Amino acid sequence: SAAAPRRFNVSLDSPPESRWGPVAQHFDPAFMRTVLDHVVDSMIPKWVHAIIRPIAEDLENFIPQPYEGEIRGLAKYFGVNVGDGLLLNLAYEFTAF
Amino acid sequence: CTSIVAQDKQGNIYHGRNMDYDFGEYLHKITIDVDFIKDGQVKFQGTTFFGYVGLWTGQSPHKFSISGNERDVGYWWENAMAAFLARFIPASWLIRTTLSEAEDFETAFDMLTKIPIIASVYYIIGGSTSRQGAIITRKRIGPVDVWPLDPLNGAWYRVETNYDHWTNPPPYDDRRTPAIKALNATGQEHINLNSLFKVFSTKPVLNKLTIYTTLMSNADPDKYQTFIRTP
Repeated sequence: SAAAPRRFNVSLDSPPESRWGPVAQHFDPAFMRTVLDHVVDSMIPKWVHAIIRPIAEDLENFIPQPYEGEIRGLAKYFGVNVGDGLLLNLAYEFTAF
Repeated sequence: CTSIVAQDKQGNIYHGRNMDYDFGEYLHKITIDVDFIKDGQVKFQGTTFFGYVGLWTGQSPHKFSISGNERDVGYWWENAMAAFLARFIPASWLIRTTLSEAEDFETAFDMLTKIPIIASVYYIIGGSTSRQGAIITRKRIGPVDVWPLDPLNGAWYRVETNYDHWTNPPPYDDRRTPAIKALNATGQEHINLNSLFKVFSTKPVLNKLTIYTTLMSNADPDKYQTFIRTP
C-alpha cells in the first residue's frame, strides 16, 4: 500500500530557531523524544555518546546556519538536549562506514 | 536505497528514489513533504523525517532534483574526525544547501561534486533538459566517479543502489539487477512517472525496509509526489 505523507510549508524568511514551529504543532513531543532516544541509542555506542554529547552541545562553534538554529529550535520543541538533537541529525554519518 | 534517473524519447528527465532505512515503525509516522518558502514562492521542495533538517530527497523547481544513497566505506572514526575536527558538513546538508543556493543544474552538479562532506555518499542528480542526469560517487573530499546519462548511446537511465556501479552488488542485496530488468521491460518510449513508480514497486527494489518512494520531474515540478510504503 502507498499513501501520501503530510505536506508542510517551512518559511525561510522566519528565523531558523522558529521556522519549524508550525510543523512541530502536528507532532507529539513525547513521541518525538521516543524516536530520538531509539535512533540515537541504536546507532551511537554509549561511550561515544558520552564523549560527543558535551561537544555537540556547543553547537554554534562548528555548525553553519541555518542548521544550527533549526536544530536548536527543534530540540526546544521536543524538550531534549540540543546535543542529542545534533546527534539525531548526524545519524547517517554514524552509520556510513 | 534505490535511485533512478531516466530520460524518455522526448528528452524529459524523470528522477525517483526508494528510501530504505531501519526504524520503519517510527519513520513511517514522521515522513513529511516540505515546501521551503522564500519571499512567498516555493524555493525548493524536499522529503524528510521531521526533526531531521537535512534532505535526502529534493527538487528545485524547473532546475534540478537530487537524491542521496548511502555509501559504506572507511571507518566510523574517520567520519567523526571529518565532523568535529575538519568541520565538514553532513551529506544531507549539502543536498539541502545545493537546492537552496544553486541556480542551475551545472552549479548544483559542481557543488555536489566538490564541497567536502563528512561521509561518503552517492548523489543522484537530474536536470530539466535532455542528458541532464548523473550518478556522483563521492568520497569526503571530491568525487570518486561521475556516471552521466548517455542516451545517444543507449544509456537512457542510470540506477544506483548502495554499491559502486563499476562493481557487482552482493547476491544477498542485489536490487540493481531487478531495477535494470524492470526499466528494460518498460522501455524508453514508455518511461514516465507512473511506470517509474512501478519499477520502484518491484521486489526487492521495494522491500521491507522501504520507508517511502518519491517521484520527481523538474519540467513538471507540481508532480513531485511521495508515497509512504507500508510493508
